[in-house]
Amino acid sequence: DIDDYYHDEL
Amino acid sequence: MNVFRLAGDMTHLSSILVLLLKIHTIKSCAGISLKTQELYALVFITRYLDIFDRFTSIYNFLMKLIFLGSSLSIVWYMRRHKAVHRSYDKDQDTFRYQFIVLPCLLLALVINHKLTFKEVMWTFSLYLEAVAILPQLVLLQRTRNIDNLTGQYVFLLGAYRALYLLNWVYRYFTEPGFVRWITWIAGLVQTLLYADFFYYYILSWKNNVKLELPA
Repeated sequence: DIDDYYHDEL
Repeated sequence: MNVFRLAGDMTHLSSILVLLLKIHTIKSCAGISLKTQELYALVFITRYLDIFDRFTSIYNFLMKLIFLGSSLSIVWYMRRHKAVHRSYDKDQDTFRYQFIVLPCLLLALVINHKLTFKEVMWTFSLYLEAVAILPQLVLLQRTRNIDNLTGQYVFLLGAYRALYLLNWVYRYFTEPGFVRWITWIAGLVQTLLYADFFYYYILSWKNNVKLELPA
């Protein structure tokens, strides 16, 4: 979902 | 993961290690802005609120712990360690960072992907990271003789986000639909803020002279 999409980088 | 992003993370990690090395070995933080270090600790805290409820990879998890731990220990050293604290130049490190924190918070409330606490905090951390170096750059202009470790620290810190820009270009061309305007613009502003430092740093390196930023 949107969360994981935007938060895969440090 | 791509080579640009890995290089960026390693450059970021080495900037923090250079700073820890300086503070831990020569027990001095001369020329280092405590304000910037506190802002970075805030950046990592607000960015990694999801550390326990979103698991991307072991790598991400470990790096988050390292960034949180190192940034907090640097702030601790500069505030609590007697010898290090004595070398901190608080009369020169006077940047009022409420002028940075509040606008970033307001902007994060207005421009974000989702109006939830964690998402707004994450967005706030992106905006804050973009400008967190300002107190340090101001201090460098006031510091007459910038020592090598401090110069290397700031250079590596700027270089890491420049590598991230390359990572985003790479991902844009290799991952269809990869678009992250908020991250991209914040990262671009962050890198541009180092432009004049990079110029004087490379100049001093080429001419083999002491690094000095014009006031």
